[in-house]
Amino acid sequence: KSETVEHDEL
Amino acid sequence: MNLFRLAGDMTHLVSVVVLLLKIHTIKSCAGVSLKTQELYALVFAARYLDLFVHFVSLYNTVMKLVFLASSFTIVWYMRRHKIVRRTYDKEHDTFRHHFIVLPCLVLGLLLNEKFTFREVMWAFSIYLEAVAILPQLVLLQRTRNIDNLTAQYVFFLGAYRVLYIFNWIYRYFTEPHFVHWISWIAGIVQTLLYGDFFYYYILSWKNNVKLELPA
Repeated sequence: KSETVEHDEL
Repeated sequence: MNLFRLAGDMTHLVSVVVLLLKIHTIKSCAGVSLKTQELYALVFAARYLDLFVHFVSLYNTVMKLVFLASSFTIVWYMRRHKIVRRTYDKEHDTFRHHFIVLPCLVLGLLLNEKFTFREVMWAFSIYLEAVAILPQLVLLQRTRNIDNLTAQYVFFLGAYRVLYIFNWIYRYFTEPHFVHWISWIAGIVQTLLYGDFFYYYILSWKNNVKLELPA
């Protein structure tokens, strides 16, 4: 799992 | 980016623009809950901490800046502007919103995608947004004549979350491993809170009568 979670939504 | 999400973001943008224009042009915030506006400013502040460290797209960055700027500007107008602040319905906007913030913070600490500061803040902002409209809905029930712009503001704010639910359904079926329980559950709760408002708003619109929310 990458260090930060990908939040691509506003 | 899918159509539902774009439409959702645009609807959200329209809601804050409608509110900002109302307050800026008629210099009045009658019927608007300062507590909801403060909660929204907190939502954006907690959610967009990655603004400068995690670039997604120009669109994403611009929209984050717009939502941050508009929500803090609205709070500034309602607290500091010498004319607008006098139109704030202080005695009716009594929802104890700090009772909302703490449980959301605790929930953010318990239920998050990763126990890091930014992720806890992100989860906190998701839970907080789900209930941020409550002070505004309570105020609307106490406000006798709800002005159209305020009602439209609440309607667009609810509509954007409905569109986001369609966006999540679309992404679930088109993107493998797209699962975000936190956003989904909070988003559904948020939309349900608008349920009766939508019902009375559409009813008033259909019968062409003034919007009245039963107390």
